Amino acid sequence: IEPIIVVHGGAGNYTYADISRCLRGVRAAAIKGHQVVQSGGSILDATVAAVEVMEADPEFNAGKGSVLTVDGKVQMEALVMEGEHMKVGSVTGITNVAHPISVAKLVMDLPHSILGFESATAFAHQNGIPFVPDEELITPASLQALENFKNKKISSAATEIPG
Amino acid sequence: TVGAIGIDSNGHMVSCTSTGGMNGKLTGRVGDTPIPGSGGYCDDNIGTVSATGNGESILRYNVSQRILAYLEAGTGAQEATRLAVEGMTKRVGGEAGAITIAKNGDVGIAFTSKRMSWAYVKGSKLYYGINPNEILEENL
Repeated sequence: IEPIIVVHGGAGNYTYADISRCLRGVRAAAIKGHQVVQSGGSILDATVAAVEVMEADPEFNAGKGSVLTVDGKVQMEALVMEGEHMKVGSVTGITNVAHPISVAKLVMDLPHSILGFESATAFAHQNGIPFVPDEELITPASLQALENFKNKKISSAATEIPG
Repeated sequence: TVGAIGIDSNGHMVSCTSTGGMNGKLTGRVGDTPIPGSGGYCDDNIGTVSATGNGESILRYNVSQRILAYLEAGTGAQEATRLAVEGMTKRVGGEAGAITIAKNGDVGIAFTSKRMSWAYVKGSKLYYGINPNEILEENL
């Protein structure tokens, strides 16, 4: 079987202005994953690396650029699952990390499958994942999207964030 | 929401999904992404999936698990993905998309939303798209 990595950047009503930026992001993520495999990395490392590219890209609703809770906070989620032993690592409600997917990968090594909220964040920081303030994860677009949501203007496709 | 799935030369597969959730969600809301079978699923004996879209709908319909169920029943990767996301939209409403790799390496990409960005590398070519039925390609 030829190794292959497929990525997505979210389903939704992208505006025409979003399209080229999102395509640039998913292309970069797919190429990154491919490069990891080509250089001898595992398929786990390659898929995590591909997701990290998109988490770092503010065009996507993950990591930097995440949409906000109703009170203006960032709470993120991530899941990693491998198919040989069907091991799972997952986090929900995690805050103050740049790459939730890397925390989910760490959870795979625990006897538990899912960690949530303050405990997930504490687990990340206890395991060397750097603290990232909300200000570095929140973007002008996510602030605007929440403002529009609160003003009941979300029906405008131009203000929706996909995924 | 973003996701990546992969298969290596030994047939070992992985599913990864990451998200900021939904805009204006209540603090404490849990979506589909962290739930195996909903936001993603993976079994080397069948295939691997990552899903995106309306989280509550994906959760209620177990989109990723359903795609693997279609694969296990012999449906191809593309058709299995299409059937599950369209079935979700028809049964519980909402829009979704998913990417799938079957254990034989076949790829499935489908969505009921207006658009979904996706990409993969095969051989020396990069394939990508965002609109329905669109497959763009370029040499690496």
